[in-house]
Amino acid sequence: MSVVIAFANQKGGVGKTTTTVSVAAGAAERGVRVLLVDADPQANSTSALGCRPDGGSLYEVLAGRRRGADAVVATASPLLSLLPASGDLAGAAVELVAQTSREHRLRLALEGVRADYDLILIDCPPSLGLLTVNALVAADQVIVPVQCEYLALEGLGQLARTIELVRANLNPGLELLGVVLTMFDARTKLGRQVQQEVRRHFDSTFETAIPRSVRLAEAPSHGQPIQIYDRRSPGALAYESLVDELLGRLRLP
Amino acid sequence: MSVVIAFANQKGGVGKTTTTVSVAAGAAERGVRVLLVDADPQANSTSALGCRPDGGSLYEVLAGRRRGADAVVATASPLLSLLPASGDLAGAAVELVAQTSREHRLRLALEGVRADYDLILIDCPPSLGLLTVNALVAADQVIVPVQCEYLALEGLGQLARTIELVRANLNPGLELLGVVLTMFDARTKLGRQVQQEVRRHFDSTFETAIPRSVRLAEAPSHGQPIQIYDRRSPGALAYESLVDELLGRLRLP
Ligand SMILES: Nc1ncnc2c1ncn2[C@@H]1O[C@H](COP(=O)(O)OP(=O)(O)OP(=O)(O)O)[C@@H](O)[C@H]1O
Ligand SMILES: Nc1ncnc2c1ncn2[C@@H]1O[C@H](COP(=O)(O)OP(=O)(O)OP(=O)(O)O)[C@@H](O)[C@H]1O
Ligand SMILES: [Mg+2]
Ligand SMILES: [Mg+2]
Repeated sequence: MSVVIAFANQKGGVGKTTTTVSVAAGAAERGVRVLLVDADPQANSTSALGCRPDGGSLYEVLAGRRRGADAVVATASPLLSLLPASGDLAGAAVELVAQTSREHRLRLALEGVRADYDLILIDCPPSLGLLTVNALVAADQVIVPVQCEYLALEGLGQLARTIELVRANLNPGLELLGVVLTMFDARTKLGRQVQQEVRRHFDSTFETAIPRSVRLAEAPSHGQPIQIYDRRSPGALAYESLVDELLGRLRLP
Repeated sequence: MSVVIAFANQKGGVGKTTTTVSVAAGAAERGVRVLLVDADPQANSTSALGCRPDGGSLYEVLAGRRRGADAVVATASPLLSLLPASGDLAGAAVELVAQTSREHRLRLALEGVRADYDLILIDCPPSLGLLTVNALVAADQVIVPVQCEYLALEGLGQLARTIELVRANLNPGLELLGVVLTMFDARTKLGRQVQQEVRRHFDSTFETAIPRSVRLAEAPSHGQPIQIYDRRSPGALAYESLVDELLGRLRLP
């Protein structure tokens, strides 16, 4: 039986894609069977894993034209599979509005594949629209990446309210698994202040904070997760420690 | 007669808010009458200018319940006014879908205030949904902030196609004024490569590249534009030079 985790935060550029891809690759390396679902029309997770969103993508699955299992593709990591996104997913947010059970489409689509994976990770777009709501309805847990900067703090209240709304109306089992601090620069007062603020408000914040590391920003241009691109970089080491913490919380192997 | 400029890019965290606020404050200091419209439900421009989105906001204007002029508030800069955003703006994207002339609501709302300003700047959310389309329909020009990182490059094609679609179907006068390179770190190979790539593809790229500067990230927590928070920082000096270039291109005073 698999655990489904959504990586969500409407604030842009906080490390949602980098965290989803790095955790997915790290867990797959430890023998966990992982499916990464790219629910962002930017398709950044898809390209960060070296895949092209050319064939069927999540859009056709949400529109009911293709089964989830038929859209899944392999990646360079043996135990990591991908359900890719494509640009037309941007249209889904408007087209789905008038459909029945519009918030449940992703959950229903994943029913057919859950048995094949231990972990299903969903990369969300930077908004609280229908695609993110679909991810929160499909998910058992939510991980919130937070960049250690002031503007990223501001949106956390809005995000917490949205998670609560989804829990109350659409998915009673949804839980906040934890907050992940990203792009943390301990040399700046701002970084230290934001870290303290986040840890004070969210007891579920992971111990591991991800440092700012240019190798993490380079890896997507090579279509490789950080573990393959530069395993010894500070970013890779931090994500390894995060994966250990995360699998510990899930009591996975 | 005013010029309306939308600051748009669906990639998150590339510096849309920071650029809109810094250009608005810089132009106001030079005697230009400026209105900043915050079209992002995160309301980051609103808080970066030290305002609270408590009274009427853009949401009520788009819903037709309040005139644009009645929602405008003053800021600490005498010639800079703000049309604030609020959290309920997130609902507008779904609610407006079924309304008539849903893409023209912002343009119609600004008709009543255009005469009062020389420059109207619109901060967009990180998506290509209805709020961004409204901004592109209301605008005469578009400025695209691009972070000097690989993933920010990926989305430029999608954005260019969206601008073209809006020009072809909704706003024939819309033009790309230019691309602004942000968070540029000349010390990294990635930064230099992305800069070269952007300048090669977009001749309208501004000469001024904005360096990564922590003072820019600190300024919003004080509710002040960079010109007030730390006028001598590298970020402030770069935005001063960008404002000179921009006003030159617009042939404004
Ligand atoms: N720890 C880090 N150190 C340095 N750069 C990072 C780090 N994490 C992410 N980045 C880079 O910062 C940028 C933003 O990260 P990313 O795209 O993962 O955020 P996101 O939240 O998924 O963005 P969006 O809101 O657009 O989906 C990317 O260019 C990425 O490569
Ligand atoms: N040149 C810069 N140097 C350092 N930090 C910067 C710079 N420009 C912006 N920032 C910081 O980077 C983060 C992202 O910038 P900003 O919020 O302006 O981007 P955005 O595109 O408006 O994001 P969103 O997509 O969420 O609307 C913010 O924390 C901001 O303070
Ligand atoms: Mg992303
Ligand atoms: Mg913004």
